[in-house]
Amino acid sequence: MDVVTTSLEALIQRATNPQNQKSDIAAIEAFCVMVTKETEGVQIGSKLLATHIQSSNESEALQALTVLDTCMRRCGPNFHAEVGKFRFLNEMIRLVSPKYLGNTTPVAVRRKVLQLLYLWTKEYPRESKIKEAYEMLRKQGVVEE
Amino acid sequence: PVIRGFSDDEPLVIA
Repeated sequence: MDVVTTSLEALIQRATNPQNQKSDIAAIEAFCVMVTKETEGVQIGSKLLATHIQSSNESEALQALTVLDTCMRRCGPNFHAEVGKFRFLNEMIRLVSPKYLGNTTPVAVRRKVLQLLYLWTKEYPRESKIKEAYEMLRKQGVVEE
Repeated sequence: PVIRGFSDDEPLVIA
């Protein structure tokens, strides 16, 4: 296991720890810096985020979505492109789709996933797959207006 | 170098 993966793993564990009383800003910041600076940081970081947003622990999942949101704001176009792939978007779709995990995902997590996707269709219009995924969710009735 | 031409992505999952 290379040092980037171990460091990113340690940072996301801290950043999404259910014991956190409030956001561990330092861990989130450090995670974003490593994602941006390290080779493969975007690939490794996005994979870790996809895992943590699916946590059955609501606090961990919500905090992971906060880290994801922060990375989208801070980590630049390479990160947008990685999240803008169906490979990543599908993880978010599975969380909200009743055909997959939708019925077991906590409501707050489902709501935050849909909020982020909607926000990103506005913020990152060039990532056309995000828009395609959101339109599909709307068509399938997963998105309540 | 990444072999171009293979879109390194998968199909959209339908909800």
